[in-house]
Amino acid sequence: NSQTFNYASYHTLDEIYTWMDSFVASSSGLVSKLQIGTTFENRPIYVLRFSTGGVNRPAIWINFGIHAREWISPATSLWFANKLVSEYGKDSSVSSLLNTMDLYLEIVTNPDGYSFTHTNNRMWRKTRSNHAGTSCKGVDPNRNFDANFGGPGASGNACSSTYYGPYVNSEKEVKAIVDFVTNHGNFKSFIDVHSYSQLLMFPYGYTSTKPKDYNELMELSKKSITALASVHGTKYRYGPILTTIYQSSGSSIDWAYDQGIKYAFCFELRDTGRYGFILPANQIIATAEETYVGLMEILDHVRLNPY
Amino acid sequence: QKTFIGDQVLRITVNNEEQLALVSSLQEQEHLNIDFWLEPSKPLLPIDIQVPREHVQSVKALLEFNGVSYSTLIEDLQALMDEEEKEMVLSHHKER
Repeated sequence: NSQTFNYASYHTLDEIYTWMDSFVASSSGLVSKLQIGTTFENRPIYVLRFSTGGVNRPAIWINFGIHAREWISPATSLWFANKLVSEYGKDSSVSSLLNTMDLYLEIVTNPDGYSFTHTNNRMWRKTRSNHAGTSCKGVDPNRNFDANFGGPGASGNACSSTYYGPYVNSEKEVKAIVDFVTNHGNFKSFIDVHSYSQLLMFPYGYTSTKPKDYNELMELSKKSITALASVHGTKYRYGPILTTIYQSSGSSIDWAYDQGIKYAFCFELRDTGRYGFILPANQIIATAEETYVGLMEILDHVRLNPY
Repeated sequence: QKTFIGDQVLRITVNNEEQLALVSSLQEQEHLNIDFWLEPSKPLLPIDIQVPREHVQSVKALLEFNGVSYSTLIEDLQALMDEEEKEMVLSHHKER
């Protein structure tokens, strides 16, 4: 069950889905599980909703593991979810946050891909969809959003790991997020958690134009990574996607920002390359601990700066 | 199940646009089957590539011939994955 679950280990999709049910059951009504869609291979796509009540409260979205091989992201999300429940009613930041806003966590954003990394190819990044005209499977879901779709920093080659797909939102996993966030209509923050390379980024990736909230997002990023570094000394770089790593079109946070969600961020968790996607399990807890602190800086700011 | 015996992960540091273009062009050479873990972006930012065992020597030779510096981050990817799997199996059997 969620109390005895080993958060210091990597887990299969089935184990995570089983954990979700026991986690919800033991959360005293604070957490519920919603299905927001199904994957190409017909797996359910779940979101955990943290809510203390109210109708259509302002909300925060955080998704983990959109690139299947980045195992540390969903592993961090499990610990994060558990931490929130255990801190609610004790920690003032967590309590204030959940008393005023709803929080949605998409623990495994790309279930088909994640399952594939456990059974067939540990290094798989994309979805597992089939599209006409090619024998190569899968689309990079983080190039499939409606943000300069098909532009520089994405590949039109279906065999490439950064293939943007045949059309915007062609991936059911992407469409599920887009529909859910759009229909909800009151998200104030959208955070997409990846690994590795220790970065905290905000829009844009598809253009060198600065977002209109550039100064605020820069300051908040600095605050977040400073807090994160205070836990285990892990150093992050920060800034817009394009200048911090590379140009990329069709990414989730660019789409979210263009939808009017000001606090749009993308994390790249540990490490800086010694292990890459094979980050040892003994670093899961430390990664989750520091990420929690970095995330809470952002979430505190979102709560204190309504718009 | 796909295995990665002898696959290496190289960290490449390019010093100028010319070297950047050279490394980027590896993406188009599909026969090499190189997986970019960190995509090429701009000089001085690291690029990490996973190279299949059978192409490790030729890719390293190409980089050296063109004066591109690199280091080997992961000597044998499969060895790391075996470790990972062992840890997961152990964790399953551990008393909670």
